[in-house]
Amino acid sequence: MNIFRLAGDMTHLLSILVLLLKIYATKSCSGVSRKTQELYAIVFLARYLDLFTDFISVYNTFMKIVFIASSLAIVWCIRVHPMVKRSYDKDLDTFRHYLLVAASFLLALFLHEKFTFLEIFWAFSIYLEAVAILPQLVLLQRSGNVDNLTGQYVFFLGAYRGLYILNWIYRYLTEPRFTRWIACVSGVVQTALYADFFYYYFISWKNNSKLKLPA
Amino acid sequence: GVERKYHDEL
Repeated sequence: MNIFRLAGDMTHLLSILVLLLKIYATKSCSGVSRKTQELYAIVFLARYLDLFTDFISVYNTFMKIVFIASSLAIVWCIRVHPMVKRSYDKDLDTFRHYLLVAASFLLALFLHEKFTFLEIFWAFSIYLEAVAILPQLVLLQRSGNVDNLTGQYVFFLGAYRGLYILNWIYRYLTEPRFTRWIACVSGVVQTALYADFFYYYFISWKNNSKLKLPA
Repeated sequence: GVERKYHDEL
């Protein structure tokens, strides 16, 4: 494990903590896309099916369980917690996320490393993760104003993706035969989706003003 | 050779 990968995992973890903190502290999920959160829960459940078949390290196993548990907890809060549920604005969160699920699964049926149950679900989770942020970005753009914690949540998620790219470059340079087309191409696509958000995030940071996305 | 561990990332 290199420093970029570790930093990427930590910013990923941090993003989830920021989101949980926001929901817990404000008892509100305003500005948060339930659809994106549900997609992430599906992503983790589909990808970590290997929790039962492959052991990589204690670190890996621990993080997988944390990601599955935290993503389910967030979805639970938005769907079930009486106060949080009330703050969910479903009229803003209208992205047809099932289309992303269907398209990702279809793509995984054709593009995978091996035609096995685990590998197809692994590829599916990679494709779905690449586009899972879309409902969140659309919601932020629609509501215009982004509260600080939600902005930081998306910022850390984007940082995690950027650090994973550095991790792949490092591994490509240091490990013989490091080729992972599916993960790397999807990862670059995923990171590119944040470009617009990052642009406005840095502008607001530079001007010390509130983050606003143009309609 | 040793089979590489495929999915060692998260």
